[in-house]
Amino acid sequence: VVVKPGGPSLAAAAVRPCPGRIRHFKI
Amino acid sequence: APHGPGLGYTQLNCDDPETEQAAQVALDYINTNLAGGFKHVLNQIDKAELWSRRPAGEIYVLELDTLETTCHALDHTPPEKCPVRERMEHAVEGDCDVQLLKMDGQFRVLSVKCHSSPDSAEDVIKLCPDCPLLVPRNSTKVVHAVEAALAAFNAHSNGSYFQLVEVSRAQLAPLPPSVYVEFVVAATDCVAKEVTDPTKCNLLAEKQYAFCKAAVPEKVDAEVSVTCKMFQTQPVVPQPQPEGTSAPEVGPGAPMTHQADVTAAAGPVL
Repeated sequence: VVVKPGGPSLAAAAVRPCPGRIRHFKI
Repeated sequence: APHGPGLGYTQLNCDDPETEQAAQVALDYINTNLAGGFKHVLNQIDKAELWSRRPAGEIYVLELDTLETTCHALDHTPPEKCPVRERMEHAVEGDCDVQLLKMDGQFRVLSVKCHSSPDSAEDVIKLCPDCPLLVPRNSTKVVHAVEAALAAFNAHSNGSYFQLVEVSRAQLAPLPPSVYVEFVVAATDCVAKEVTDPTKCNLLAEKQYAFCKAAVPEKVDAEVSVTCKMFQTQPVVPQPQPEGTSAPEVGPGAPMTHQADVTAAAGPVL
């Protein structure tokens, strides 16, 4: 994997903004 | 139209405090405007987009997963204090598409579309093979169970005769074969001990609702157990009328009006 300088970091790419957390249980 | 500068949308983090705040405003709106059934609480935010709006403001487009609570829509308990319906009671989830406008720091609900669906019978049985499963509220067994429960309730009522308003949910239990029903009743102008023809009884103008749970064994002559929670009476609220129309009918035979309907027109503001 080649990461360009100034591009998004691998940590940032791993963030999944959605769906959010489950508060109770998933059906 | 092609997206011009500032007209696109931003994908929001579903767990951002602001996204959660928007979701909560939508949930409050949903619970305030329920026509019947049970209050729901937020379970998960599936999707969150932020669109810019001309000439001002921002539009939040959210997809929400909700879960049914045990609090009926007429119950004044705040939804956050309502227990979520357990999976062993055959849970029900809601899927809602909502749009909110945020302007001057305030959220306003623009549109809500919700669809609810029960957990699958297979999943409930996997969890506990003898758990009662949800059944259609208009099935013959359910209708008979509600009639028996209401008759038992009225037989022990020293005051008003209560009339059925809504069958809220129904489950069939295998052992012993029983029907569990949850339903809403309302007081009428008849006295329970003196009723001869219930069809002549009218709901009171100042509505007195009660939410009842009953277990009705299928065995003939078995004892029916029914418990009801009375809600505070709901005062008659005059409805805003367009010019040229007469005042609303508020007599005993007037159609029922939930207080929630009144707030629907204005929309909630945080």
